[in-house]
Amino acid sequence: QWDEPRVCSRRYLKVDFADIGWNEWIISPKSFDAYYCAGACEFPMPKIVRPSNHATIQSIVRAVGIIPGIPEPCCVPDKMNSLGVLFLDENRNVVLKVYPNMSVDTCACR
Amino acid sequence: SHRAPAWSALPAAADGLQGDRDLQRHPGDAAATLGPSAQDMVAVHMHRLYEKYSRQGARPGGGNTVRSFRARLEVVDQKAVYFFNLTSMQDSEMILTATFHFYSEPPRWPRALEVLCKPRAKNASGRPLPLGPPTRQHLLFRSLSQNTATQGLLRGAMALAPPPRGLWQAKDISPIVKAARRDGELLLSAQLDSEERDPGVPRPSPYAPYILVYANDLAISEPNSVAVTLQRYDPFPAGDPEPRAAPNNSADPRVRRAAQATGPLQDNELPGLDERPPRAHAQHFHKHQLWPSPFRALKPRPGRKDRRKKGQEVFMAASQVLDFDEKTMQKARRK
Repeated sequence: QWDEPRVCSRRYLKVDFADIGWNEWIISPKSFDAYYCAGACEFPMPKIVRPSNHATIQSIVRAVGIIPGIPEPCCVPDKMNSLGVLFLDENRNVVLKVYPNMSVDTCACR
Repeated sequence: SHRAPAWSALPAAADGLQGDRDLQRHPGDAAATLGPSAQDMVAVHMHRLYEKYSRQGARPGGGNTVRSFRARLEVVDQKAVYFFNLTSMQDSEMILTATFHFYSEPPRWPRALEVLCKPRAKNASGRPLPLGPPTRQHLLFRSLSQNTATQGLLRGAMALAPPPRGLWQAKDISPIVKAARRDGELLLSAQLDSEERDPGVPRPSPYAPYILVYANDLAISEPNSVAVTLQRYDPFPAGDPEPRAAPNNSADPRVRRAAQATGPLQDNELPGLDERPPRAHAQHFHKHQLWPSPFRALKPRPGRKDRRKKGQEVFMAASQVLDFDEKTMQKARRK
């Protein structure tokens, strides 16, 4: 993903349940688009990274450099989507659960 | 039937099931299109619900969970009794609705033949009398706790008119399931009693009944809820040193996680850990703290003897820590 922007943004990640060993009891979906957030949140932060006020101040403090050890704000999921999962429980009964916050919709500097 | 009030009487369940009317009316067709495993109607039904609720923002019956329970057939006094084990429901799951799905067979052929062959009597007006009412069936629900050998407490009874042809039906049994759960009696039995004199020896039907429970899992927004229900192994195996209380001691993973939080008295750490400089804080984390253990206890439990031994070890380790503290305190006092 070298061509992707260095600034904080959403990156593509497809999770296959077989890769994490959950495919024996998860019936559907077999995989889903989870995405992830990565990239820099350095000063000055553009609007596109939707910085919180705290993140803006933290990036300024870090840029000024008076207080040592202050990291740059984190690039984290901002809005997330739920995912319905059909799986077998311990008694091998079929269960449907809709899990919140399973895939990233947008990322932000926080 | 699904066209009859039974469906319209289901408030939340209807939300999930009315869309499945075609499937319910023609289970054979659905089974044919979905392959041999589709004889298992509960799997077919759950797949349909999954497809429906996979759409963004859709909530099954206003909650977030649908559990299905298969029936186990037992013949008691020449009567078919279907048992359902509802113990896999989590404490955090608030039941919204529960529905009982069963396949109603049409009146048995010999009886129908008998009725058809009889000359129909006429009343005073000369019009033929209607045929006798079809054999009614009674659906009886009982509940029992896991360790009782009794027949179980009668939780509900409903009369059913047999349909003219084979048909899947659903009945709202929310009050029955809620009451059984409240009383901790999560083994439910359903018995279809017929008024027929000789119902015959029951045999396993390809269309076994099932129960669907729509629930709202209040713990689903908790951190790691996905691991609590979907992770089936402990990434930190038994050989891994565990500096804190063993995470697999409690039966309920959610309780276990809550109980894992240790105070400064147990871990000899200063209170106010969170306010330490970030670097020191990060170094202090143990992997068990980074990933609290909501994992199911799949490892075999140690025998009583081993447990006692382990308990002694823990006690000795704790004593050593206490001795050390005492010495330090004495030194400090002398100084």
